[in-house]
Amino acid sequence: MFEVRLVQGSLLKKVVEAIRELVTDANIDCSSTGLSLQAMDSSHVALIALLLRSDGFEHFRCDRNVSIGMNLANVSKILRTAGNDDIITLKADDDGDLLTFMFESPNQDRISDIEMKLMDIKSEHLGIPDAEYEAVIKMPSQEFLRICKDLSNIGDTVVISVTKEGVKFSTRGDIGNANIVCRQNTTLDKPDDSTIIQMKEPVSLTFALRYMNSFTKATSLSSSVTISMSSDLPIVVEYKIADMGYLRFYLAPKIED
Amino acid sequence: PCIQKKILNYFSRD
Repeated sequence: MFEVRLVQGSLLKKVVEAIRELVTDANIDCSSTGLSLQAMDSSHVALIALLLRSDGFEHFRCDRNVSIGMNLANVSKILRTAGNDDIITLKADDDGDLLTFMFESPNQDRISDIEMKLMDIKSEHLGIPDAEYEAVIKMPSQEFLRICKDLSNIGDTVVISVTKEGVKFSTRGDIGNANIVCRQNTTLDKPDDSTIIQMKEPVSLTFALRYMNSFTKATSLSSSVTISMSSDLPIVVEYKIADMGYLRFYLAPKIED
Repeated sequence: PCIQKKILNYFSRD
């Protein structure tokens, strides 16, 4: 038996909206630790890793480890029928092929349930080694969204360079070049507005803006985003999910031919 | 001039 109840149901809606552009079908792995998902995009360039810890749920029952295979476009259609303030319960029987979504309005005057057919998805699980990153940037997620959106008007790729001067986002395209530099800025009374740059070594990497823009669909999950970079590793773009876990996007760099 | 690396170049299959 699998049954979990999430009071802040909007979190689930936001997570699915953030990943459904990159991933069509995915397994949610359920264990006593919580719910997790790992999936690659169809081009095998980006990897998504989601964790929602069990202690973030009001009720969490998972009698044995199960993988629940689902089509994210269908999950999105179903979650769109839930109100933003609704409490969401997910239920599945052992060996069943249905997942039940139950949506309760905050004052309990509307309760809906929808059963969704599950899928058998063969997915590759990748080992992500713990890494010490050469540069870690924490910045307002809205600012990162704006940078990615603005640069896509000029070019298709972004070079992210971290030096002791700050972090520079650069692009070049047919109409010209663009650079945006963000410096460290610690706003003590508003920590969410801070930009904090931790750098061990200067690092500069090139990425496809199309993927970066897709990652920023997670902006509403968190007021800040953490970007971790090392010269020989995929970038990690992480949105924390309040008191529950994280949504991480890994993106392989583009390299000189 | 740039080629897109795959994520599988960096992470191993479990």
